Amino acid sequence: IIRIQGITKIYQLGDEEVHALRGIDLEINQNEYLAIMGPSGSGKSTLMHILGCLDVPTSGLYDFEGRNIAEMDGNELAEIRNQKIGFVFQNFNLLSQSSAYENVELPLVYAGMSSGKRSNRVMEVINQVGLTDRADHKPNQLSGGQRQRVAIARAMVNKPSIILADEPTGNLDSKTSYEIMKLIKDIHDLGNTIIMVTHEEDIARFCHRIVRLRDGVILSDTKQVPE
Amino acid sequence: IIRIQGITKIYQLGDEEVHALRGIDLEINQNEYLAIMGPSGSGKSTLMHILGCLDVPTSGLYDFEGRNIAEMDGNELAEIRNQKIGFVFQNFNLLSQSSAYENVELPLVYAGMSSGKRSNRVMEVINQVGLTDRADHKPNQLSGGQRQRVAIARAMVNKPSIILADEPTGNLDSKTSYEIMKLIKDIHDLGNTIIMVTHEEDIARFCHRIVRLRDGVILSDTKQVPE
Ligand SMILES: Nc1ncnc2c1ncn2[C@@H]1O[C@H](COP(=O)(O)OP(=O)(O)OP(=O)(O)O)[C@@H](O)[C@H]1O
Ligand SMILES: Nc1ncnc2c1ncn2[C@@H]1O[C@H](COP(=O)(O)OP(=O)(O)OP(=O)(O)O)[C@@H](O)[C@H]1O
Ligand SMILES: [Mg+2]
Ligand SMILES: [Mg+2]
Repeated sequence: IIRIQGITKIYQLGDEEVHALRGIDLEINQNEYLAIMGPSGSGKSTLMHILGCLDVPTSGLYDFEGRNIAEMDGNELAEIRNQKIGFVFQNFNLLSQSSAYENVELPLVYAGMSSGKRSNRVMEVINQVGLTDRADHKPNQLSGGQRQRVAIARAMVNKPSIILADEPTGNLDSKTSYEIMKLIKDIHDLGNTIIMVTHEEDIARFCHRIVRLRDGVILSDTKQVPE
Repeated sequence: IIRIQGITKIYQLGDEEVHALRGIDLEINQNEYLAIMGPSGSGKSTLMHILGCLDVPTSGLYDFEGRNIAEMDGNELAEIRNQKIGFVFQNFNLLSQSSAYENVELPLVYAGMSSGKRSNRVMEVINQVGLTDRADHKPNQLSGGQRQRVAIARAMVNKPSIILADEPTGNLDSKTSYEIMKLIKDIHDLGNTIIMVTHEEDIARFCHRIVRLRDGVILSDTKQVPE
């Protein structure tokens, strides 16, 4: 469903150029469960933002479900982002003036769901990430790992067919991490596609394939039998 | 050097009360190397902010180097925070409009160091965390793990005798994590005190003592031989 070829990303900083991605080829099929790993600064988040249609590559081809992303207009891209892709940001990217409930509800508002149906679905995912008694807290009234779980709930709420999760367990203790990984496994078992950045080897063991980046290129791409 | 007794912290949220800490007793001596662990939401960051004199407890005693914190004025607390304690925040807490260099330099500006001496010391710690070629980048021009390392460099720059680090490796790959842990070990070997929150068991193995929290109380406090 996703095919990228020759993807590069160059950040221009004054007269300095940062080559974050130096030619990435990757093919991801429906219902794959993929981990992206690599050193800090190797280009993982940059790749995730391009895959999630949140940023454009400097060059290269991006084919999404048979259609060329470069030929889509803003509306089509927004529709893919809202309907098909759930994104868990590395820095959570929550609205600071909104409660956990309102942050999770936002994708359903964009999708035009009625408010009655929305409240059922929002509380369902908030319960699933273990934040039932924190739904009315704002981000600065939550712990780091609780904020991270709000970001995970928001990514799942509209039942997207692709989940892109950038370091989803970075602030979670082992037990809470494991509960999140079980939740993600359930989503995967329903036929959805999971692409996850992680630096934790024991989290990567849930995945069926590991792509390792270094300095903006793919070092290795290996299939594995998950635990 | 640090002794706390009966420390509680209650967050008031409208008519809801969140008991983040429910009576914590802890004694930390000079040159200890302590890990604080526990589930997400168990009160680790709340405890760290109180230990770092960044927040006040709801009740209880806090004795810092023989003096009662509650009897200190704003200036004395600011001096302790600037001279004696280096704090690595879980959410990094960097100034978004300042470069990595300017963020790391800030404690030295507060301490009144001359600009010539400052630039040597700032580049020394920036080199130590592996960000020499990112010193002029702003936080949104850095990767997640690079932002985390700026926060670590800032905490170390004024050579404080106590380092409080809240999840310092949450966004770092194993190799970069290991380099940071070696750096922290060097600081410890110079006689300084390290208090670190972590959820990663292999990071906790560097520590000499592990305090486990659950629901705002200490579950266990065990000494161990570090790796
Ligand atoms: N400003 C606040 N207002 C209300 N509740 C708060 C506030 N800050 C924290 N809390 C609550 O206090 C509890 C403890 O939070 P704390 O940040 O200390 O947890 P933590 O152990 O650091 O968790 P994590 O591992 O997820 O970072 C959490 O349940 C959180 O929701
Ligand atoms: N807006 C930007 N401007 C300039 N350079 C940038 C920008 N964003 C990222 N970079 C640089 O691009 C490189 C790749 O960043 P990226 O965030 O993709 O890394 P990463 O693999 O996700 O790292 P981490 O594991 O630390 O999160 C980094 O060296 C970073 O400094
Ligand atoms: Mg990243
Ligand atoms: Mg915390």
